[in-house]
Amino acid sequence: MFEARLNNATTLKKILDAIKDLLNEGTFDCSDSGIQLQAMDNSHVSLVSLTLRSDGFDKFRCDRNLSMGMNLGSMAKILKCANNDDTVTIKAQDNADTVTFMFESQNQEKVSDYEMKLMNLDQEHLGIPETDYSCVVRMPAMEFARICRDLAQFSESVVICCTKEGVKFSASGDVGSANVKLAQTFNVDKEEEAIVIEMQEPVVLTFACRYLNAFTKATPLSNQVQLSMSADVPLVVEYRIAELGHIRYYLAPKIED
Amino acid sequence: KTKQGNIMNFFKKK
Repeated sequence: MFEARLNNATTLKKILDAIKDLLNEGTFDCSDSGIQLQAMDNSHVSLVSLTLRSDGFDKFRCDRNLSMGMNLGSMAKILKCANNDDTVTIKAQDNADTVTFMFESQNQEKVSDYEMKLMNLDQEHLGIPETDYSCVVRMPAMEFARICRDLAQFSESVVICCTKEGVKFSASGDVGSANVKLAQTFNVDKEEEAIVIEMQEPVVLTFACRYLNAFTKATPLSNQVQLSMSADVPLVVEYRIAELGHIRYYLAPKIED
Repeated sequence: KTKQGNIMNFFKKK
């Protein structure tokens, strides 16, 4: 028996919004430690890794490990039927071929359940090595989303250059070129407005704007985003989900042809 | 000119 409850459907809606543009389907691996999903986008350029800890749920029970392959478009249709302040419970029997989403209104007067067929997905799991990154940048998630959106107008790719002084995002194309420089902040009132750079070695890397923009769909989940970079390895874009876990996107860099 | 890398070139299959 598997049962996971969140007192507020908003978080689950936001999580799905953060992955459904990149992935058509995904396998939710459930164990007593929580729920994990790892999947590559169709073109194998990026990888999504979602971790939701069992202690972050309002109720969590998982008697046996189970993997639930879900069509994320179908899941989105179902979650659209939940009000933001509904309690959502995800339920499945052991070895079942369906999963049930139950939504309960605050006053308990409306209870709906939606059963969805599970899929057998033959997804490859990749081992992600522990890496000490040359540069780790923490910045407001809204600011990162804004920069990705702005620079995508000028080029298909953005160059991220990180030094001790700051981080610079650049794009150039037919129209011209754009550069956005962010300096590390000192003495900001609010932690969520801070820009923090931890640098061992400076890095310059090129990434596809399309994917960066897809990752920023996670912005409503977190005030801050963390970018981890080293030369010639995938960028990690991490959004923490308060008290529940995190979503990490890995993006292969563009390389000199 | 740059070309897009594939994520599977960086992480090994489990």
